[in-house]
Amino acid sequence: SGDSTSLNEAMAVLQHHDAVSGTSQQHVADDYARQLAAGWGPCEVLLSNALSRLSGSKEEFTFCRNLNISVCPLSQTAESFQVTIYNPLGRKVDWMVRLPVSQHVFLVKDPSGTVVPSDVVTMPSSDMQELLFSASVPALGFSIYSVTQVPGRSPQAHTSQPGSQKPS
Amino acid sequence: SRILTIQNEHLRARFDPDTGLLVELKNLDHDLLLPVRQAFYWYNASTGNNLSTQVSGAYIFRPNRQEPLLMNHWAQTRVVKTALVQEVHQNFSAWCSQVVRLYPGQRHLELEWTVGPIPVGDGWGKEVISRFDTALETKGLFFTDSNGREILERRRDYRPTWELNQTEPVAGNYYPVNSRIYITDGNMQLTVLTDRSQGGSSLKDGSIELMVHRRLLRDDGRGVGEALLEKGSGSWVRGRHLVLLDKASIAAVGHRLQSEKELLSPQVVLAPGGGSPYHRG
Repeated sequence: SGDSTSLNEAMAVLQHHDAVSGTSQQHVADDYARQLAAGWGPCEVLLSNALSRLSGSKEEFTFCRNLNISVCPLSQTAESFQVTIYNPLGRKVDWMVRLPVSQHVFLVKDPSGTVVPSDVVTMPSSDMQELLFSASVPALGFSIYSVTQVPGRSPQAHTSQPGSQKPS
Repeated sequence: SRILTIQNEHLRARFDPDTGLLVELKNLDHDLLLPVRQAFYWYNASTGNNLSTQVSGAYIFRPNRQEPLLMNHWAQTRVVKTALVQEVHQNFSAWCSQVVRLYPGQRHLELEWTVGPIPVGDGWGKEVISRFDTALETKGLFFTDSNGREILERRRDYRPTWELNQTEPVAGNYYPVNSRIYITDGNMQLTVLTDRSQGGSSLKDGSIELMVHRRLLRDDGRGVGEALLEKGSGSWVRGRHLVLLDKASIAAVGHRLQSEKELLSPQVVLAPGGGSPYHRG
């Protein structure tokens, strides 16, 4: 069973001005981070239970906390996976989803099973690829998109060209 | 052409072909053209001087001179253009890079900056800023938010509630920016949305700066008892600034709606799929 108490308590502790403005000693700042991270775990269980109940399907949900540095073991290895996007705003939003993937071509379908446009972009100065597709998510709701590798086809991944050289 | 451009239906961003720096923004909906140069700089942190022994530290921002140092006059750039995104990747130095992005239908330019680990081997603490310079005649005024709600007018070297004797021309004009900072000449407005609280200011007419990362070598004597100096090589930080150019009369719609989307952005959860039904039958 999930539990948000520890995250609530961590957030309560972090109302201290040291946490808000970074004026604590390093070991205290590290402990703030530890408390937050410890709170995330049980909250993710809570979210998974809620999503299972609301979506009607018991899934092994994965929370990729490092998407901002293009790390997500599931999307980088699985041949097919589901992407659930939850929108906390009180209005529908269109959101560009970016997920690190392996070097393949992918088929992305929206909740109605319709194929949506997607791209695989290679990150310059690295060989990482990112899958992009635009998701439409209802107000205070979620949408579930399915992603499937297209066997056999290698990506015409959009690599980058040099934009400018060092001025003479 | 050699001019580096990324563009969607609403916005066009141009980059200097030789330096790779952003030099111009155009709002295509309202035909607003604004030369704007964006670059990264760093202030050399003060270790005290003849005017004051005050050191720059966790509580106190105090550069040792008014002018920050330019991170680099140019950036090595790489361009990515697909149907779903146009990006210019800028590499300024080993510890400073940025991706400037435009998605279809988007009315703001996304600047994803990555700064750090800040080197301090030269014995200098560094306080890194991203700065936007334009020709907007802003008459010493700029605007910052208060916790994403009230917008406060700021005037350089001035306080509304007392006669200010400005002794710190840089730090004395820095204010908290929780979600946005903007400048306007009454016709055009340039707004920068932040994805976290930062220090910000407008130290010259037409200019906006936001502090993105700091690494200091001395304690500032205000109670922490240690320098703002992560262990080891130090942390590197990644964040995003969203830049909007609009008519001053309608700019609030754009930045308020976008800022809500930024603050309450969608959460992504993955699953292998094919799970068993939750409800019996």
